[in-house]
Amino acid sequence: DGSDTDIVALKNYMDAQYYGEIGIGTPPQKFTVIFDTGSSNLWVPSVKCYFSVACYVHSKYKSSLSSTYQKNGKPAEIHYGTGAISGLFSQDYVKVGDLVVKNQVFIEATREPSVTFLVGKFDGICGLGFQEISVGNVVPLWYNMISQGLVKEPVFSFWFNRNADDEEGGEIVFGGADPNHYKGNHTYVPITRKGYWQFDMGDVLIDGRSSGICSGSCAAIADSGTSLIAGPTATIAEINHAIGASGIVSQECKTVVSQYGKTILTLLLSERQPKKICSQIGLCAFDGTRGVSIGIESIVTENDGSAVGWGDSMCSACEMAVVWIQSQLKQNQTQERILSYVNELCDRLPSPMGESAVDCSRLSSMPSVSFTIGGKVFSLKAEQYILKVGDGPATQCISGFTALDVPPPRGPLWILGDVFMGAYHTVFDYGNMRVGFAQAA
Amino acid sequence: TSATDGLFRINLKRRPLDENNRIAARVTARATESSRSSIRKFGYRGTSSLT
Repeated sequence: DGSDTDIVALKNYMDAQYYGEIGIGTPPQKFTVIFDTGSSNLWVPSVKCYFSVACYVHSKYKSSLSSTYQKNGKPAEIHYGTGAISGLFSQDYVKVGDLVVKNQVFIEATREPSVTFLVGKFDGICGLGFQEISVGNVVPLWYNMISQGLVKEPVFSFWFNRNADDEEGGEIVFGGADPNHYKGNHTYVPITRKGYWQFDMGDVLIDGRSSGICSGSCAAIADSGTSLIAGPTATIAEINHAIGASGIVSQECKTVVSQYGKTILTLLLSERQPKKICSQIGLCAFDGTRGVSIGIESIVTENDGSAVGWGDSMCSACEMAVVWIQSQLKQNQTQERILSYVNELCDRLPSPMGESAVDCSRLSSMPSVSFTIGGKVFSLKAEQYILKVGDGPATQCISGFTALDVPPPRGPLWILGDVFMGAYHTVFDYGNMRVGFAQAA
Repeated sequence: TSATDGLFRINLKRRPLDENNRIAARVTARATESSRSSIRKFGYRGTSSLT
C-alpha cells in the first residue's frame, strides 16, 4: 500500500547486476530475470506490448505458443521508484532450473515506459519476497515451489561472485545452501516484518566506532534486487567523510551547526533527552517520540540584504547534528573538535539515492564499515564496498553506499543490497522465518 | 543446475557497472525526484496495487 512507497522507490534496477534465466510456458520461452528478494511478483514483457521501446529489445511472452497457458486477464500495474510496468495477469508453467512450477500467475507486461527497463539487460523480474507485498495478492513463485513439493527444504540462498575477473556471476540455490560458497556457520536473525525479508540490526560501525543512529536498533532488509547499501543520510554522511566521498553542501546543515551547535552540545551534556533537543530549540515539533517538522518556512536576511528562505530541512539537519554530536561526545572529543567535525559532515551529505565518487588511489586508507547483526559484526573492507567503473587510467570509483531516509516507526531502515550480499552469503529461510549470513566463499 | 543433493542451482550472470547504465540511472533518478515532488505537491498517495 501507500505506506510502502518509500521502500519500493529504492529499487534501482538500473544497477542490479545479477540475473538468471527462467522459462515460461510449454515449450519454455526463455527470459532473463532478476531474482529479487525485495518484491514478490513475476513479470516478463508481453508480445502484446506495442508502444514501449523496452519491449522491442527484450524477449516477449507469447501465450498462443504455450500449451499450458491459462487466461486470467485481470489488469495489473506495478510502480517502482525507477519506473512502472503495467499489463495483464496470465497463468502458465514456469521452469526454474530443473524445477517446473505449475499454474503460476504472473504479469505479461504490455507497457514498460521507463528508461530503466529499456537499458536493463534483464527482461523481467522474479520476486522472492512474501505474498503480503505481492501486487494483486498473487501467490509468489517461491510459495508454489514449496506447496507443489518441488523443494525438500523451504529455504533458498544467494551467492554473488564479487570477483570481477570470474565469468561466473553467482548462484541462487533453491532448497538449501551450497557449502562451497560460504565459510563457517550462518548467523541467523528472525524476520520482524513479513513482506520484506526484514530484520532488526544493531549498530553500524565506521572503523570500529559507533555511527550513533542505530546504537539502539534499526530495521534492515536483505534485498538482492538492489545494488548498493542504502541507509540514513546522517550515517552515510559520516561514511562519506571517512572515505573522502564527495557530497552536496547543505546550507541548512551549516546554519544549524553555526547557530545551534554549541546549544545542542550544552543540552546533550546536561543530559537532556536527545530526541527532544531540536524541538526545544524550536527547529522541530515533538510528537512524543521524535522531532517532526513544524512546517514553517523561515526567512532570514543575509548581510547583503538578500532574503534566504529555508523550510523543514532545518529540522532534519538539526536531528542529524544531534546524532553526530552525541556520537562524538561518546568518543570524548573536545567541543571545538566536535563542532569542526560536524561542520565538515555538512559538506558530505549525500544526494538522496545518488552516487558518490571517491579517489581510487585512497582505497587502502579507507576504513572498514561494519554492521551488527544477531550480535555479530559483519565488516566490509573498502575493496568490498567501493565499486569500480571502467578500466585502466579511466577507472572511476563509486561508493557502495547511498542515502535513504525512512522515518520511525518503520525506520531508520537499511537496505543491504548486492554490495553486502556479495560479501556475505545469504540464506532466506522461509520455514523458520529467518535470514542468515555467513562469509561468502 | 543439479538436484542430486536436493539443491536446485541456478547460475546467475553479472553485468558490470558501466557508464551507460550510470547515465540512465541518473536520468531515471531525476525523473523519479520530479514525480515525487508532484506527489508531495498534490498530496497524492501513490499505490503499488492492482488497478
